[in-house]
Amino acid sequence: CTSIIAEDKNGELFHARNLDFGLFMGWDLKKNDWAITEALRPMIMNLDFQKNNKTVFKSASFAGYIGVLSGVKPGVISLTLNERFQLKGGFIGIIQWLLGQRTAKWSSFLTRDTLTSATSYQMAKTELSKTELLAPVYFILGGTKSKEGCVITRSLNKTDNIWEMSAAGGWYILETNYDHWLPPLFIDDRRTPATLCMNELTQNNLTMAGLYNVLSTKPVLNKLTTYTALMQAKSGSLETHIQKCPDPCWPW
Amino acid sequence: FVLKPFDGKCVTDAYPPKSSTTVPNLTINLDLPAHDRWKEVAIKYKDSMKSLIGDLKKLVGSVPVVGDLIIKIIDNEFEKIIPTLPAPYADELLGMADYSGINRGEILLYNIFYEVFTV
Repeated sequence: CTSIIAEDKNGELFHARNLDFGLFMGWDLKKNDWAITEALRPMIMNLDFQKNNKTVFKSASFAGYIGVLSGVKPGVISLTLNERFQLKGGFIGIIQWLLGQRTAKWSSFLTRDTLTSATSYQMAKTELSKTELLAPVYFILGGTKSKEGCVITRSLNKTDNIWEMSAAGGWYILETNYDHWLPPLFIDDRRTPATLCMNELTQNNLTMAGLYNVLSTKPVLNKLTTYTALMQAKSGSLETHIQKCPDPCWPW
Repeated sequence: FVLKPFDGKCVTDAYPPKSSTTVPNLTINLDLPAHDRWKEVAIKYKDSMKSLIGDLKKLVGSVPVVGDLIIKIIDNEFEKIIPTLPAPYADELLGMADYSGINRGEILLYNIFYEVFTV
């Protein structure tokens, strides 16, 4: 996955993400694609969670998936979740749950709870960084005001790091699936091309279209990419597009 | 597969994407009982969900040594996990299973796959 929060010259924040999933989960020889990734694409949808006929939050999701991996709460926050690969991963969490240790939360449920209840960027940040989790993840959180963007690096019991957009170099913050203070795996470096393309885009020319273009650049776009979601917390907009990487393309 | 280094060329004309990339918009009414909120999705997408979950199970079952054991746990134990989940998730998952006709344990597998199998 690749998530980006960026701020234009007028202080408007944009949040975009590629959701990549299905690595090593079977290869479809006919379609030249990962089998699970290909199966997920027709199941992508935008969901509008409403109470009293009013939107509480929106999410880009897969049919039948009740948690949230990408969502926006109008006027409050935008939020995406990227997988963090660790030996002490989510399977430890489920074993603990099976053994009766149930104090931690499922990450995608915490994301949904936060979108449901948060009334401010700060409140969301606290909730996402303090709650015990069942799987290590990166939360990429955006707000409505200038500089409100951060990446929260989570392990099961604690927050390992909170990386603020202002500290990342100014006008954008970008997360793939690696700790930002470490180099990415050399055969899975989407960070370098995405960063290069963001710098080429420039803050002056930042638009949702520009972010979509960055996320459509190979290998940021790859065979695992199911969709690109474009969000803005201030307006509450959510635009989702099914993605497919035409050959020749990186497998991940 | 292509595993050559990034060529330094950034895409500048992908937006607007083709209309075929558009996704449907659905509403989840939180005023409904949790069990019934996903009825429309469950009925409309049950075949796709069944097929996908079947693929996931095949994949999990193919894990050397422990594959069969994991499948047994999914089939026999996962259903028991659902009532232990906090509200409204337990009832929502039960509703999803009831309206789609998919085994409850399999519905849970699908919903936790992204975060559990990070290894």
